[in-house]
Amino acid sequence: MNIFRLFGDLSHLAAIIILLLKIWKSRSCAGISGKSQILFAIVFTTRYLDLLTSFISLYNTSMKMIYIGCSYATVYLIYAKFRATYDGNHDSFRVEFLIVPVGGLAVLINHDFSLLEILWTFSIYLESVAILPQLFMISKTGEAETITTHYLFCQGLYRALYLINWIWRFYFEGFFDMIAIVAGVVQTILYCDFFYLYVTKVLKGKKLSLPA
Amino acid sequence: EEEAKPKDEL
Repeated sequence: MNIFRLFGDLSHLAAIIILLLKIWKSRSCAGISGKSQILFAIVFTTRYLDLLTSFISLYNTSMKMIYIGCSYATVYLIYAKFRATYDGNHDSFRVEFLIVPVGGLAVLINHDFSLLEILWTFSIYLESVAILPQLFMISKTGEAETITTHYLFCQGLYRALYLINWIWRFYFEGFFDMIAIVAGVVQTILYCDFFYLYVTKVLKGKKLSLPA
Repeated sequence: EEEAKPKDEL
């Protein structure tokens, strides 16, 4: 475990908790894409099935359980507890356009043609695009609450730190996983436009709003 | 061909 990986995980955890707290404290999920959150719940569920088959470390097991638990809690808050505040009309991204191609790709390109491995691959591919409904929603409404942008920044930072972690691991451990790396690059690229807006607007104290 | 190894990353 190197420092980039650790801070990547912590950034990921921060993103998840920021979102949960935002919804809980404001008693509202306005501006949050429930579809993206369902996709993340699917991502964690299909990726961490190895909780049942192999033990890696206490850190690994506990982080996986926290990620899964928080993602289901978020989905519950959006679709049950604070459903009245859910902005379904603006959350109109067609997720089947993500799930179907990603599922097909996972069956075609994987490390091993076994159920667990295909589901893991599916989760890696799906994670790389799972934020799209959220970004689509922001582009539709033209704005995002500042706390939502902090969430997105932590999500993007997590993937960027993982990229540095993989460069590190390649040089010092000879480790690389092409599927994870390609998907991670795609995922990070999706955040670049947002990073730019975050730095030029949100960090200067302005609300994130897109030009009409 | 890569063998399936435990995934230590999250």
